[in-house]
Parts: sequence; structure tokens; C-alpha cells
Amino acid sequence: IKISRLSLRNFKSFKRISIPIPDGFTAIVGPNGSGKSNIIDAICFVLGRSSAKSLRAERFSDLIFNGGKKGKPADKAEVTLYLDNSGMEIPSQPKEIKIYRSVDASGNSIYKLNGKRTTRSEILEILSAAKIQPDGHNIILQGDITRIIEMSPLERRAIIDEIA
Amino acid sequence: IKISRLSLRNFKSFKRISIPIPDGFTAIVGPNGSGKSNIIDAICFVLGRSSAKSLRAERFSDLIFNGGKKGKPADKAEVTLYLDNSGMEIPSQPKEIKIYRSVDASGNSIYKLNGKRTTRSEILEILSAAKIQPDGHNIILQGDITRIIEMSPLERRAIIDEIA
Amino acid sequence: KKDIFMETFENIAMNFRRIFSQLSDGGSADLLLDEDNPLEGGLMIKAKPVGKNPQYIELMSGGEKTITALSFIFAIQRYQPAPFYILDEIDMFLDDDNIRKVSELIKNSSKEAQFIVVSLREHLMTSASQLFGVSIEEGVSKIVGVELEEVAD
Amino acid sequence: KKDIFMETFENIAMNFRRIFSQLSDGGSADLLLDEDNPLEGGLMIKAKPVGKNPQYIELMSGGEKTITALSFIFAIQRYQPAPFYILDEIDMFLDDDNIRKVSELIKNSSKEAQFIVVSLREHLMTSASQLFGVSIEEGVSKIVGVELEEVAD
Ligand SMILES: Nc1ncnc2c1ncn2[C@@H]1O[C@H](COP(=O)(O)OP(=O)(O)OP(=O)(O)O)[C@@H](O)[C@H]1O
Ligand SMILES: Nc1ncnc2c1ncn2[C@@H]1O[C@H](COP(=O)(O)OP(=O)(O)OP(=O)(O)O)[C@@H](O)[C@H]1O
Ligand SMILES: [Mg+2]
Ligand SMILES: [Mg+2]
Repeated sequence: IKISRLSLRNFKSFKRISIPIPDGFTAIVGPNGSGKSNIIDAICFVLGRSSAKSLRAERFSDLIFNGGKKGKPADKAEVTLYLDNSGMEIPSQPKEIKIYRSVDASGNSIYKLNGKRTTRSEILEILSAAKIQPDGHNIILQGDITRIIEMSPLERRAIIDEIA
Repeated sequence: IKISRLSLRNFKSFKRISIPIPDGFTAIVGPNGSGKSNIIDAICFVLGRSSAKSLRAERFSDLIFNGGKKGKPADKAEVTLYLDNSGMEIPSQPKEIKIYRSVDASGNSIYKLNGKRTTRSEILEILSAAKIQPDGHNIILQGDITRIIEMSPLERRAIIDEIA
Repeated sequence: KKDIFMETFENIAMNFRRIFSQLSDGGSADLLLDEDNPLEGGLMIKAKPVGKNPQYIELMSGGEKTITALSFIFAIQRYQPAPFYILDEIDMFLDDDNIRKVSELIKNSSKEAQFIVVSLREHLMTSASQLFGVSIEEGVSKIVGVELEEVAD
Repeated sequence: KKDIFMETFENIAMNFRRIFSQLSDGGSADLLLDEDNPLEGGLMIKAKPVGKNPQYIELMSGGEKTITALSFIFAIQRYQPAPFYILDEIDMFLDDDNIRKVSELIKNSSKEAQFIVVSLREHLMTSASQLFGVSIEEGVSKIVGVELEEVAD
């Protein structure tokens, strides 16, 4: 299974973009404050992260595009992740899986799977079949490398326990 | 007042070196693990830092050169800081001030001022006349920038209170 | 239960040794169980960079710790691969030489999984197979997809 | 007591505005007292990078936070100068452009005080007036004093 595309609409500093994610090694580059980590936050958001703090926001409504210098603030933020399931790693799902999540000004999230409304736990269940978790060790956020370096012997062991 | 020279003897990964510190902007460069931060630790050590942890050591005896791959471990670590006081910022002291500190295998420190044995508190007193403190805001250790960025509003205020 | 743990541990420890040796040009490292309490105690990491004595990760420099920690993370991934990896400025403590080595490792691993890597360092960007450039104007972020050939100019 | 605090605060706040504007090519920033409790409450930092809305430091990116935090540190130093400054990899979150600006600031400040700066980034090294190269062999560190002209080759 792999990510084929990521679409953001009024998510943090992005108005509307759709990014094709190729196979292999993709680098995201750009000046400080341009929005690189916001793209990573969008992926963590759509995968079902439940803490606003871990998305560098005080409240979920902080994720909604504030309009920038000239525009009007939006009323909701939306992210869609397109997964290529052509290898049928998740047998119960179609060849292209669409995962959608939005959040409105009062902080309420709506999840959709292939266009139909669903719950966070159903999304997590589908994803775990492909070994995808919203806070897996395959995602290292900015600054996290310091936490990994300072891990205690017991924390390291807990990781192996989890896998076993 | 300024630093004119720093001498290390059996301090961390250094056997014996004497580094002239020029005026202006000096950069210390080199590969990972080569000993750059050890030089900074030596300065903090000789200025009287009292916590081994803040010198990245479990115990003070960890500061003693362990001999490297081929040599024998040393029995003490020594650092001397030469200060140029030709502007007589510290009137009670000579034109060149020598601050010395050593530590032995049992973790005992010896301080010397201009070659004569003295106490840590006398060293701190002399240094504070020139606005030098072992843990002042003019010293930002590796990784510390994260702590400064994450400072709370009250911590910021405490800094101004201290100065006022 | 105990057997599964030991099998997982042995596997990851073996990967860890191999990856650390690759990243450190021939250094060696070990994942160690607590001798007094192997089934519940913590995991120690001891590494011997080339030309140095073996040491615990706690005594290493910032860059050495990063290489050791990344070896551990990649060792886990080899044992239980995820479909994609997202790494945001993991190279902040690394010198240019170590960045080249880590980007080689990512490049090799990217044959089996997608890697989405945010970096400010040139030596990492140039190993990527595709680059996205992000910019911001009047508070609105934009993305420019740049094929790698263009960057090489 | 209150007067001394306000005088110190006003001075540092002014320095902070000036230094942030210099580092961010014309952005503006403010050091703010807690309106409800100016004498005991905390100090907020609000900054407006060029082309953006004003925002509290907590909402900024890693690099933007670094620029803002360094402006605060240098604003303090302008008010109560120390004879020397020691900075160990303060540039780890900065892009090359911001590194150039910070090294300009260090270069200018180094007329009044000594700066000893450890860095892995080329754009910082090249602004220094002298460089010391550190290396390690068989676990023993060595230093090579390199005049800047030599590096320019
Ligand atoms: N809801 C929002 N609406 C508009 N802009 C936002 C919103 N939330 C965050 N931002 C802006 O996004 C910018 C930060 O983006 P981000 O953290 O992705 O930068 P970056 O490219 O990762 O930078 P660095 O290299 O410094 O880490 C900030 O300036 C912040 O103000
Ligand atoms: N007492 C000691 N005797 C010998 N070597 C020591 C001693 N204490 C620390 N070291 C060694 O010094 C090395 C680290 O040096 P240091 O932290 O100064 O590196 P650095 O140049 O700052 O690297 P980086 O760029 O990764 O931050 C470590 O490899 C460590 O083993
Ligand atoms: Mg970022
Ligand atoms: Mg260091």
C-alpha cells in the first residue's frame, strides 16, 4: 500500500493544494515558516491524531486557515489522503482508498471513507490492517529526534515489547 | 575584560592543548564527535559550574581523559582560563588573571587564582565583578536553543527581574 | 511470550548492528538486555565509533547520538516495515558527512517504502528522487514540484 | 523597584523590536507585559514576520521561533553586555538565509565582545574572523588553528 496523493483545503497556511506523492524518496524543502511541517501535520491529522497539541495547535480550530494577510478566515479545514491499494493489502477496500477528515470552528471532526461518513475508530481499524498508525514510529516530527535520542532503556524496551 | 587563552589537560577527549582566543568572532568547526562541545564544557567547568550533568557527565570523574584507544586513563583533569584584564575591569586583580580548576578521580575539585589555591566562591566573586557567571545567558549550550524557544512567559519575565 | 520477545529482540539487535556499522563506516554497536533482569529490564545501547572505545549512548556527542538513535529506528523498521516514513528535520545535529550517509540509507530503504523527508540541508535534498519546494506569500503557502534534474543545474 | 523594572523592560523591549526587524528584513515584533497583571505576570512575545499576520511565538515554525528567541537574547545582551558569548549550534533550526542574517548580527556584535561559536553550517563559519578546526584520532581530540584566508581557497 502507498500514499498516492494528499489534498489540503484551508488547512493551516494552505488554501487549496493537491500533492501527488511519488514512490521512493521525496524531499520537501523551503525557507523557515513556509509551511513544510504544516504538510506533515496534515498527514498526521487525516490519519486520526486525537491531540491538537501534537499538531502544534492549542485547539483543533487553530488548524483552520486564518486567511493570511489579505483573505477571510475559512470556516473549516479539510484533508484527503489517497492510498493506492492496488496490491490489495487491505482486501476489504477498493484499489484506491480515500480517507477524509475535516474540522470546523467548534473543533468537531468529520471522517469519511471513500466519500461516505464514518467514525475515527473505523478509519483506525482499516489503517492498522496496513500497519499504519497515526502515531507510529515511522513518523518523526520536527524536534522529535531529540526525544528519541534521550529515550530511557525502559522506553526502548517498551517499543520492542509492543512489536513482539 | 576578555578571554585570552584556554588550556586543557586531560579534560574529556583532550590530552594537552592550549588555545589562544582572539578578539571578535571565532568559529569552532569539525565532524560529529570530534570534541567541539568538550571545549565549551571546559569553559563552563573552569568558571565554576557545580553540576556534572550540565557538563554532560554522570559524575565529575567522567571529565577525566579516559586514555582514548591506546593510552592510559589520566588521574585528573585540569583547565586554565587566562583573562586579559588590561582594561582593569577588575581593579583588585593583575593585568592577566589565571583561573585554574582541576578534578580528581574521587570528584574533588581544586581551584586556583593566579597560581594560589582558593575557593569556588572567591572565583565566583571575582568573575561577577566582570559580569561573568558560570551559567549566564551569554552561554547557550548545544540543544539549549530549544529550551530558550519553549520558555514560558513567566520564565521570560524572571530574566528581566534578575537584570533589574 | 518470552520466546516471542527474544525472537523480536534478536532480530532487531542484528539489524541494529548492521545498520550502525554501515552508517559509521565500520564502527560497531550493540543492543543489550539488562543482565540482572533480561525479561523486564531496559535496553542499553553501547556503540564503538571507528577509532574510539565502546561507550554508552548517554556519553556520546549530539551527532553520534543521532546516528545511533536512527540506527535503532531503522532496525525496527527492517523487522516490521511500514508502508511509508515521514521524517521532519532528523538531520539537525548531523555534519555534512553523516548527512550523506543517512541519505544513502534513506535512498536504499526507499526502494521498499515511500520516504517523505523535510530538510534544510543541501546534502540531504540532493539524494532525493523528487523535490517539492514550498514557499509562502501573504500568509498563504504554495508548492512548486521540481524535478531533480532542474535542481542539478 | 517598580520603576527599575519598567526602565529595564522598556529598554530591552526597544532593543528587541530593533533586532527582530533587522533579522527578519523588516518584520516587527513586540515584548508585551500581561495587561491584567503587569508587575507580576509573564512576558508575551508577538511577532509579525514580513508578509504575515502578527502571531504569538507559540504558533510559529521552528526557524521563526529561533529568530524570535535569539532577538530576545541579543536584546538582553545589548542592555547588559557580557564580555564574551558562547553559542553551541544555535543554528540547528535555521535555513541558510536566516543563518546568514544571524551571522551578520554576530559579526556586528563581535566588535564589542568575543563570540565563540560552534557550528556545522558553512554559511555561519564563513562569517567568522578566525576558525579552529577540531578533529579526533584514536579517541584523542586535536585542534588545527586555521586563518580565515586559508579557508577561502
Ligand atoms: N491556521 C493557520 N492559518 C494560517 N497560517 C497558519 C495557521 N497555522 C499555522 N500557520 C502558519 O504556518 C507557519 C509555519 O509553518 P511551518 O511550521 O510548516 O513552517 P516550516 O516550513 O516547517 O518552517 P521551519 O523550517 O522553520 O520548520 C507559521 O508561520 C504559522 O503562522
Ligand atoms: N572523559 C573522556 N575521555 C575521553 N573521551 C571523552 C570523555 N568524555 C567524553 N568523551 C568523548 O568526547 C566525544 C564527544 O565530544 P563532543 O560532544 O565535544 O563532540 P562534538 O564535536 O560536539 O560533536 P557534535 O557535532 O556531534 O555535537 C564523545 O565521543 C565522547 O566519547
Ligand atoms: Mg518545520
Ligand atoms: Mg557538540
